[in-house]
Amino acid sequence: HQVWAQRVYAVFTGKMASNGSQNRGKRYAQPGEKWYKRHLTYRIVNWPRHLAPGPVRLAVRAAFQLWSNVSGLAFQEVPEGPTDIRLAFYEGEHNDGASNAFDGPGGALAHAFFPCRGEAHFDIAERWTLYGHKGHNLFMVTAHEIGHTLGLEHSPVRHSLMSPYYRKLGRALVLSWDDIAAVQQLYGKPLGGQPIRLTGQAFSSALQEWELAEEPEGHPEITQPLYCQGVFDAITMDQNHTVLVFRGSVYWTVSAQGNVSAPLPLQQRWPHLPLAIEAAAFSPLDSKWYFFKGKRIWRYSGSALDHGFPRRSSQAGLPCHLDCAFYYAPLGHMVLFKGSRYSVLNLHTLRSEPYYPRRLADWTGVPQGTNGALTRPDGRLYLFREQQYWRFDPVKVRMTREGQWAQDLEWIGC
Amino acid sequence: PVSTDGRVETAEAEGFLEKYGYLHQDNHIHNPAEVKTAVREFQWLSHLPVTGQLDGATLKQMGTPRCGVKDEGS
Repeated sequence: HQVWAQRVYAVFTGKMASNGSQNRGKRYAQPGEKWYKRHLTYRIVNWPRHLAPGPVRLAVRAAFQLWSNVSGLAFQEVPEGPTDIRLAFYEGEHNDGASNAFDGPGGALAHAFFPCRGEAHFDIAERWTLYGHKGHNLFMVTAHEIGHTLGLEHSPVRHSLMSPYYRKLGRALVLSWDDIAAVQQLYGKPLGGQPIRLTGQAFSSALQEWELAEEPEGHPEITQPLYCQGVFDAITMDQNHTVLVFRGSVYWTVSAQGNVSAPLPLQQRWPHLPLAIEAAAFSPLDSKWYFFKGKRIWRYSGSALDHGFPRRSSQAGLPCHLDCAFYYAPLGHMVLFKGSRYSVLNLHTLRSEPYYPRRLADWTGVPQGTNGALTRPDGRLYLFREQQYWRFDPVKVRMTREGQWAQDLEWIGC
Repeated sequence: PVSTDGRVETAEAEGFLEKYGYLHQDNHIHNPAEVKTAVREFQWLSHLPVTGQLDGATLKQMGTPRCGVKDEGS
């Protein structure tokens, strides 16, 4: 674990750019609302439902490191006992007063209290993610709330971390000049002189290292692959009936006999893919792999990226940020779900079929916001959302079963 | 309460403005001038056209995922 932590720190310090701007912000809580010590301890009181503790601890550590990189502060995690700052996940009303009650998915994602209360609360009903665009990125929201526990208020500066609005984890620098000026007004510059700043990309790379390092061989007590403890980003099945489960920067294969592989780096098998994907589908029609993320589509023949790819979803007349994709034999086309609608992609023309998107209600009983879908050899379509699955029967054109996939489906590797 | 497209309905806008520190919360009664000023401040912080009107873009912004801490003083 220490080796890994040093590796992560190397990733951060190795991927930093020094900060040139010297603007002065004025955004912190009333004078006096700051910590009068520079070494602060923190504890994670409880955990979000669908993320494993390891990557969550990494995200929280990285969020604190974001601020210690640019100020005179130092943070230390203390697993038990009293600490200066506590992070906890709650649902609805949680003794912070009616106006601070959480409101379920969307709306207020989290809140925190100014020094020296040291509390940051997160809505456990949110779909928290560490990768990709499905859900709200826990690292970004934690970094924002830590800003409040240090005494920073909301910033009017667009794209600053302390802007009141949720910001996705992107490639850009996470802290703006305004964030840095405000924290340095309270706690000064880092002892080493120049502040160093973290990009979203550097965080994602560090998390990728964790996911590769954090698998069962490193922890004999973990007997199942990481995805069994939570959600995954996408799932599909190839021509040999091998199931592939995608999560963050890695994927697992589950053979027809039920043998599960170690986590494998996505980009090693499919070069040019981004760090994480939102939807994946193998097409038995042309034996090609289709990946979707944001506004782009990648298509591979085996591990070779096809000419002309990645291409923009808009070129195919498709929406961006898909929920899931799967080849649907009864239509002879690929089906793509997003929100309350679905599109149909003609794999010969690579264009959306006319008169789509249509409402998801055509698929009686199918829920919105599915993570992934695949068709089993018996022709039945399985759809997944967080811990649940639904089985769709193409003959009856309706759902015929639902349950908890990690327990009920022996072919998923858990 | 937000409509299906995530927008805050006008009736709820004053509750939103109270929650995030743009309107006082005593007795929840506000005159039009107070509301107009509060809307202008919210639009300014949110990089929207500062009209003072509860137009569609403003209502939609109120439904955007965000931090639950007040904006006052920013």
